[in-house]
Amino acid sequence: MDSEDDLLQKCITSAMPKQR
Amino acid sequence: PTPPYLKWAESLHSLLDDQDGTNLFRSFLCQEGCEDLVDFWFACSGFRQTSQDKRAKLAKVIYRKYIVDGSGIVSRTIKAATKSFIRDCVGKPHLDPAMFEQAQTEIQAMMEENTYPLFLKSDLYLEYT
Repeated sequence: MDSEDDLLQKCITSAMPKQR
Repeated sequence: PTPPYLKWAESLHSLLDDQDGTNLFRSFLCQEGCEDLVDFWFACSGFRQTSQDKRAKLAKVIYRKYIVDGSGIVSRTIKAATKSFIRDCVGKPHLDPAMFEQAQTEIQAMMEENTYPLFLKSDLYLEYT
């Protein structure tokens, strides 16, 4: 995974709901 | 208490507020070949919270991945005016954290009218319930 994909993936994950 | 899967049927927001709901909805969208819709929606939310030093790079990545290629589902869904607004924003030195907000609203409206009702009728959701 290159750094751009990584940046995007982190951004998406950070906004997703966390486990109940 | 109301089981989570019944809450998912109340609104798209209730679904996207829940981790299992989000995962199941994303699996459904993968089957339909349009998981970019929900990924983009969360990317827009994440972008607003991203620190200023990473914002310029991230804006370019989001723009390149979802918007510049006109054949993708996100690009086909959002309005031409919204796309040009984002294109103009991407090159600016100080980026507005809300620059993807209009695009996110348009994608959300499309999911509410289209993929979300289909998800609630899908085998994937019915099997889960």
